[in-house]
Amino acid sequence: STSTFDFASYHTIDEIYDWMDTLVDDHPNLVSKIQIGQSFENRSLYVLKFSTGGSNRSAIWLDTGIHAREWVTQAVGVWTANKIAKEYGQDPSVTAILDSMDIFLEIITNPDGFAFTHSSNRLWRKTRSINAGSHCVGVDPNRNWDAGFGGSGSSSNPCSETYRGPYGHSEREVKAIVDFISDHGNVKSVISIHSYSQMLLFPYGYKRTPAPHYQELNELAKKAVRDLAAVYGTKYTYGSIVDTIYVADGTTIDWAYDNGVKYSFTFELRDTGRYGFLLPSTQIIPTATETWPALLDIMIHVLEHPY
Amino acid sequence: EELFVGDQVLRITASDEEQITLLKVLGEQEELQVDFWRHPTSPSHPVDLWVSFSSLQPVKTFLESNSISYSIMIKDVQALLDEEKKTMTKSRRTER
Repeated sequence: STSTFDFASYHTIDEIYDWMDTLVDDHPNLVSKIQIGQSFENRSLYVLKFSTGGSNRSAIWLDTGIHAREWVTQAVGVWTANKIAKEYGQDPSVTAILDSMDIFLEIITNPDGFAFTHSSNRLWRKTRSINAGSHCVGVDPNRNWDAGFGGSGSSSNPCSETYRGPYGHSEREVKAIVDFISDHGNVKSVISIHSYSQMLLFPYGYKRTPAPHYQELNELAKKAVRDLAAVYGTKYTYGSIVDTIYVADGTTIDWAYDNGVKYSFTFELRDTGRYGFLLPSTQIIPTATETWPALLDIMIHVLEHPY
Repeated sequence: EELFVGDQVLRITASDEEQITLLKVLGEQEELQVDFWRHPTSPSHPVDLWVSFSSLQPVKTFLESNSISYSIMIKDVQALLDEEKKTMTKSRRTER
């Protein structure tokens, strides 16, 4: 059962995939596991679906671990999946959300890269696809989306950590999500969880023009980071990608927003300035716990503002 | 398996846009083994730079000669990774 799983520890891909099966077993009327494709090295791309029935309901998409080395995000993904399953029927907000909408959560969005961080290079970020004509491996899956693809906010050098790839959606891990969200047709929010630097970001990254819904997204981000800080005092900044950090092209949430998903956000979870990507596992649960109210703020807002 | 013995992560504080530009130039030096964990964006944001042991000396010389202030955020990356692995193994044993 999921009760023996140590949420306060980092785990391998096999351990997390096994745990997903026990979560489904423990909550057969709420949780199912779907495969949306295969990675470059033919690992399964699994998504947990939380649904209380109905067909083609509005949906919320969450993903963690698109950058392999950001281990706290996959760990927060596991904790959050368990929290959603546990709180349905208990927490009024979670119950209200799932009585009307579905939630899709891809915990290991970059399985090849994640496996590589366990086996060979803990600091690996990208996918593990082979780049024709280069000895360098991998594409930055958060520069590979067809939204501002190929601009100055990504690199054309296969050896760069922000290499965009040969063309938009060249990465199977990215294309699988593109196809899933496009085919579903009713996804109202995309929340992509990264680490680190304590930011809550919304479109755009590839251009300075404010998004049409800038005001609403900014207000929602402000509320979410306030509720996040209320837990342990972790301070987040928030705003559009381009205003808050830098120009970034080909990102998940810019593609989602340009394809009609209004409530698109990226979380950059903690480190509070000591460990970077090597956050000690003792901080997994505090990180997940403080992120939860911010996630709920966004999901409740999506529920209460249908479009 | 890639080891990171003696590698460090420096937390750099740029005081102005000129120093931000200098840091971007530093990141593009092919002969240096460095990786921005937090990119140089503006003087108000810290920059975190992973530096391999072999590149530590030239990088610190560059920073000091340009009066760019920094501190050592992670003194030995491999030591932290060894600790992480030990903790995972212990947890796995407990779970079992």
